[in-house]
Amino acid sequence: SPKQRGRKRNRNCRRHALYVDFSEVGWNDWIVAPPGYQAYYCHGECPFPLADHLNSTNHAIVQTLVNSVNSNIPKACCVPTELSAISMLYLDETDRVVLKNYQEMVVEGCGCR
Amino acid sequence: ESNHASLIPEEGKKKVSGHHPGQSHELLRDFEATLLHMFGLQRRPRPSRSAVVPQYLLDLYRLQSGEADEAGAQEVSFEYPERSTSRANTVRAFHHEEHMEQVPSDGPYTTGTPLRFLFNLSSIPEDELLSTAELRLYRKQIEEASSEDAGNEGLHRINVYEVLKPPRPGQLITRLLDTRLVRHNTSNWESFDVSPAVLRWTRDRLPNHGLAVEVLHLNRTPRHQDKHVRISRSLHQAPGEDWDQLRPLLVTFGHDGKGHPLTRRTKR
Repeated sequence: SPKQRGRKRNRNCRRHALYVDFSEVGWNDWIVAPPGYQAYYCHGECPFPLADHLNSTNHAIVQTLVNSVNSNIPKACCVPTELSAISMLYLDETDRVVLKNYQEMVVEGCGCR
Repeated sequence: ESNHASLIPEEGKKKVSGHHPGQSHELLRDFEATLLHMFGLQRRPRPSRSAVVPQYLLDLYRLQSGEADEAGAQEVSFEYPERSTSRANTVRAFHHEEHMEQVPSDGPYTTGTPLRFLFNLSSIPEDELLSTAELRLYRKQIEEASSEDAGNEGLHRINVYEVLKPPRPGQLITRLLDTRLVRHNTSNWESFDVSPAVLRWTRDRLPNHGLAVEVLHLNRTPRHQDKHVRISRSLHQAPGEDWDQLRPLLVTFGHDGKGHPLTRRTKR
C-alpha cells in the first residue's frame, strides 16, 4: 500500500502566530490596554538563494542554475516584510496615563531577503 | 524566566534554554530593556496604588483601536477628536497639583473666585511636539426645586485663563483662553482649548504658572454658585462621587516623529 505520505510540513519562510500576553510577562500592572496582542513572527527556510522578489522570473532561475550561485553567499533570511502599528494605553514611570501608537508591532508579512 | 519566555517565539526559546539560567535571565532582561526603550521608557514603570486611569483615555483607546465598535461594547459619550488625533501619535493625561489651587488672597476663599490649576508637564519628552491641549471639566446636573427656576436661573459662565505671572495675594495676572455659558440642567464633560498656553510652556519653554478657572452662577441670588462645575475637591463632597474620575483633566496631543498618528482603526 502506498506509504502514507504525511503532508510535508511547510518549512518554508512564513508568518507564525505569536500572542504576546502582557499578564504572562508581568507587564499588565502598567499596560492598561490591550491585555496582549497578536504579534506573529517570521520563521522558515529560504531554500532559494535568491530573495523572493528576484526569483520571480524563469530567466533568473535559469541564470542562477547555470551560473551555480557561489555557495559562500549566505542564504536569504526569513524576515518581516510588512509590519503594522498598535496603540497602547499605559502608565508611565510618573504614574501618568499615556495613549500611544507604536509602529512596527505586528508582523503582517514575511519574506526571504 | 518562565514569565518572560512567552515574549520570545518557540525557536527563540530553544536558543535561550540552551544557556545556563543566569545567562538566559540576563538575555531576557536585555530583551525587556529593548522593548522598554522602544516604548520610550527608561525603566519598567511600577505604578503606585493611587494611579488613576481617566475614563476619557480608556474611551479614547477603545475608539481608536476599534474596540468601541464591537457588538455589545459600552457606549462612548463623546465624538473621537479626529482633529487633535490626526496630528498626534501620543496622548497624555494630567491632573493638577491640588495643594496649589487656592490663589493666595487677603481673606478667606470667597465663592466664585478663580482657582488655579498647575500641571506638572515635566514627563513630556523633549522630542514630543505637542499640537493641541484641552482642559476637561465635569459639570453635574442640578435638579431645580421649581420649574420657573429652570429658565435663565440655570446659567453658569465658565472662564478659563492662562496665569501669566506668579500669583501674589489678591492679584492674579491672567489672559482669557476660552469661555462658555452652560445651563445646569444637564451633566456633561466640557472641553476647553488651552493649546496656546500649553504650547507656550512646552514648545516655547516659557514659564508655566498654570491655568485659572472661574465659574459664575449668573443669577441675582447665586444659590448654586460652585455647585455645578466640579473644579475642586474642597467644594464638592457629594456622597458617592468618585472625585478622581470627575476632577479637571488636562489632555495633551503630541507626536514624537515615530510612526503614524492615532487615526481611528477599524477592528480587524
